[in-house]
Amino acid sequence: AAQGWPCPACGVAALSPGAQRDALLALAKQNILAKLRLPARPSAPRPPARGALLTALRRMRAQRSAAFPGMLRSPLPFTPPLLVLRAGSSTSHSARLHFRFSQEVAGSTEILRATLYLWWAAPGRGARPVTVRLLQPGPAGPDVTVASETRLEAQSSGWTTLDVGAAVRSLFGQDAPRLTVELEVPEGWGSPLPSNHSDSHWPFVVARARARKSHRLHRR
Amino acid sequence: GVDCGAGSRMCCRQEFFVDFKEIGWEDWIIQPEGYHMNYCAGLCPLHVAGIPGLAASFHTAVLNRVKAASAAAAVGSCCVPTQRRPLSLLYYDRDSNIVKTDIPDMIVDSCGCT
Repeated sequence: AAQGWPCPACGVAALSPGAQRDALLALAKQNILAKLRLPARPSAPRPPARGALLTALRRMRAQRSAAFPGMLRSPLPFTPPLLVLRAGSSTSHSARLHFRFSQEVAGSTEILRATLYLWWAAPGRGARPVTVRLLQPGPAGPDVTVASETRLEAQSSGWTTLDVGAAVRSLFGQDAPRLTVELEVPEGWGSPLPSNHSDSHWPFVVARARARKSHRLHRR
Repeated sequence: GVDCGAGSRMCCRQEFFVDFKEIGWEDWIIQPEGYHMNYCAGLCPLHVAGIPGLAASFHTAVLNRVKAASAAAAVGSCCVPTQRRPLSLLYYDRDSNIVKTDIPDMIVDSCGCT
């Protein structure tokens, strides 16, 4: 508009390809920062203080001890973020979930135990059969291989757990550690994921981990 | 909506992807890896404004007929977003907290003439 163009899009089209790209990138940055109400991009994240982390873990243990007895009995020496969950492709009766572990953590952490938590809504017509497949990326390309397949019977509403320790440990030697979980129910049984998409009912992985110890050589 | 192809002159949606790695933002935005911003470009001659499919709605079509009949029709119409969707972001804020947010109307899904 400042250049006298009648429409906002016309001005962009009049720029040379290089200038057009720069203008669009600047616009994208400005747009995201403005919507997040940030004057500038945040500086590189720093890990939270160990004291604050332990306090948060203690609070979490107190809140969850009723729902998950035995979970988080002691503070865990891990560095967040350990993983990010992302919903992948899905159909009406199957869904894929991607658990991406940060590479820095994967390189310096040893997984002692990992458990996948899945929430089932009340089936209402007897036991609901659910197939859980753990998929791993193939040696090349986007193909995946089935590392394990488990069939569960959901009797009533609640959390079901599945040991995924071996699968997670085997991922940690890879460049981009990512665990893909495929959930499948028979056709006509609805989605295997909670239909209300409530954060508190989304699947998650609890991992008990410890920092890898470095081997030291002593010379006398 | 129409997607722009090679040599498109009429109003269409041009795909544009901002790779967060390329602009050095991958250290504070965890997910997604980029932003499918997209934008609208192209001509909107008067006879196109109000054609169902390119126009946003029945109301747009009626308004265009009214405008065409008035002197204001000479102003013409603009190629603008007619459908948008939100962008979900997972990022570190200034205090290094991990925040998940959905910013509405960030991704242009289709374009049309006003």
